[in-house]
Amino acid sequence: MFLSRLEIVGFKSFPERTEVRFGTGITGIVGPNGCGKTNLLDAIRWVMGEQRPTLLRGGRMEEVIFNGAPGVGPVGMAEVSLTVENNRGILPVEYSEVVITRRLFRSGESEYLLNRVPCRLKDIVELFLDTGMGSHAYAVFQQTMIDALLSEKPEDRLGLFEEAA
Amino acid sequence: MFLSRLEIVGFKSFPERTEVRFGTGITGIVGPNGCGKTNLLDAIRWVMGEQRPTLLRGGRMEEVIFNGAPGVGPVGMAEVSLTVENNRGILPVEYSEVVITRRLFRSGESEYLLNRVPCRLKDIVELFLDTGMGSHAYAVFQQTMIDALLSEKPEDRLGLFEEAA
Amino acid sequence: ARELFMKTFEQARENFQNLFAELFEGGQADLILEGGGDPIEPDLKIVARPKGKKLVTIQQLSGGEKALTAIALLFALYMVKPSPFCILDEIDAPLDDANIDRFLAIIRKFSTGDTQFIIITHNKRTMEAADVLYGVTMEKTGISKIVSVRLEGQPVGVLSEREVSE
Amino acid sequence: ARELFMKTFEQARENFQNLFAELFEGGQADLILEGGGDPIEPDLKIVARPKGKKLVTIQQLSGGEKALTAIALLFALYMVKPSPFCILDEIDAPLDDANIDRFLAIIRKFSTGDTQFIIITHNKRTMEAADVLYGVTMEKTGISKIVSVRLEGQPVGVLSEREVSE
Ligand SMILES: Nc1ncnc2c1ncn2[C@@H]1O[C@H](COP(=O)(O)OP(=O)(O)OP(=O)(O)O)[C@@H](O)[C@H]1O
Ligand SMILES: Nc1ncnc2c1ncn2[C@@H]1O[C@H](COP(=O)(O)OP(=O)(O)OP(=O)(O)O)[C@@H](O)[C@H]1O
Ligand SMILES: [Mg+2]
Ligand SMILES: [Mg+2]
Repeated sequence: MFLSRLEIVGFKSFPERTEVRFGTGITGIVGPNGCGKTNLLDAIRWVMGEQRPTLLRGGRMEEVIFNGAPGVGPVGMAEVSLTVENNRGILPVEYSEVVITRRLFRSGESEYLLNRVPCRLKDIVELFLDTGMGSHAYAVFQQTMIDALLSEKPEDRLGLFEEAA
Repeated sequence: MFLSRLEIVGFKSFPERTEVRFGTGITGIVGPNGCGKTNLLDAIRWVMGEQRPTLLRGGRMEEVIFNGAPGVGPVGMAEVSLTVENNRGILPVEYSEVVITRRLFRSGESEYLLNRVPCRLKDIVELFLDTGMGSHAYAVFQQTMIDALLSEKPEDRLGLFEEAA
Repeated sequence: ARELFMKTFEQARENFQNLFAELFEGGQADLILEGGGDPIEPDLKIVARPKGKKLVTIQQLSGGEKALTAIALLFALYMVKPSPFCILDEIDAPLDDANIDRFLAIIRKFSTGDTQFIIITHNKRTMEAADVLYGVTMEKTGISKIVSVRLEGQPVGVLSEREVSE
Repeated sequence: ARELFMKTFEQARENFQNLFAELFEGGQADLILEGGGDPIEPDLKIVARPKGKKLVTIQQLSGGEKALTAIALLFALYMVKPSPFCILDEIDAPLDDANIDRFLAIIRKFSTGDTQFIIITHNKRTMEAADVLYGVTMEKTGISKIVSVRLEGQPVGVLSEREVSE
């Protein structure tokens, strides 16, 4: 199973429809400070069902919607679509390719789609849960986790192990 | 007032007598991971009177003495000498140049010298205290301080201000 | 739950010992779990002894040694329940050239073993190791745009001039 | 003591506002002190608005923006009671090329104003900005040695071959 395509519009610093095609091996993401690289990581987390705004560096979920730039007003909706190749039949669906889509409107309404068919957030989360991967469908390594391991407090270090178990 | 010369022997990863002559402007210190750069910073802190082993990344003060390497046994004493140019007459001494020396023996005994004359730790600390600089005689900027400012806990952030005041 | 934790811990510990020895080309590291019986709080000690140096806790290692040891532990935990893809966000920042190469060797090993990597980095060597490279830019303030990038032996300082828009 | 704290705070705050505007070429930042009256714990909020972007707390900035903002604040505090010399230990790690240049411009400004700097770094641009450069090596495992180093337009990757022993 691998990620083939990420499509973002209206999410954080990406007001315009933007697409990234990932390689099967190592895809590098580069650019100056503050240009949007970590926002791509946030987009992947968000479309896979992340519900904690703090893990997306926001106070409220609404903060992931593009909120404007000089000369450009805020938009009303954030949408992210992730295409996953099911090349080893790991996902419990007949398709060789699965597209998960998540939308959030300023009203607070959310929409979720699996291969363009409306579904519930639960269906997206369970898609990966059934594979035995669950929230382990993807692994993210960030400085905050390294800081936790280096922390003087045992509970910070143990926290990572409890999450993995 | 500026640092002109640092001499280290037996301190941390410097078993052999080593000398650094600092420029009046910007002196850069480079090298691979783990080669001893931060140890130089620790040496400067230590000779200026730092008494907290944790700020020197150790559990006990004895840990600053070189404790051995493959084929080289531990040594019995750590010694650091720092030469300070008193070019603007800031330091309350007649000399244009002051050499502060600190030694620590495995026995736990310490020696302090000002221009090669034995003195007490108190005399070294007060030398800078009287200038109104006190522990502000030098400023150290490290990642731990940046982490404190970025911490979620207000007390960590405020801590830096209280230290400065 | 306690059993699951211990099972995870033992596997992670073994992975960590092996990965550390590989990343540090020798030397040893270990995880020590203590306490957990009332009233003692459980404590996790991470100790390491780079080749030719003394055994210390992770906090006493140098900046780059700490980072590489923590990376070994993150991968050790990852291996207990591997995912098909891994996203790394600038974790190579404190590593010197020699350590970046060792870090990339481990990445390639996992990559050959079918793990897909997405690596955010400012490091030239990491960029060279990537099969595909994307640049994120903000020409218009506050608006991100993605371009594909080629290195082609150019000093990466001229990255922006070499950008090939998608 | 309370009065001394407030005096320090107000001076640091003003320095911070100025330094941030300088380091970020525009934009604004502020320190907001709240509470301190029982039973409310005093809270220090650090907020910043890089040029053309929205006002956020420091934790919500990007990795490099956070680091540069924190550096501005460390210098702002430093200016309240300046010392004759400053030691920086690898604080430039998360900064991109453009931000390193701005960071070095501030360093040079303080340096011309009589502050002596000792900067530990892995960054090539910071190395180029130094007047004097020392390399620390560990040819024999566990034993540090210092050599003086010259850059001379050589790619710094060959630092070790260009080392001139003292
Ligand atoms: N909802 C939003 N609307 C508009 N812009 C946003 C929104 N959320 C975040 N941003 C912008 O995204 C930028 C942060 O991007 P990001 O964290 O991805 O940077 P980065 O490329 O990872 O940088 P660094 O190398 O410094 O880590 C900030 O400038 C912020 O203003
Ligand atoms: N008392 C001691 N005796 C011998 N070696 C010591 C002693 N204390 C520390 N060391 C060694 O010093 C080394 C750490 O050096 P230091 O922290 O200065 O590295 P560094 O150059 O700052 O590296 P980095 O770039 O990774 O931050 C460690 O390898 C440690 O083994
Ligand atoms: Mg980032
Ligand atoms: Mg260091």
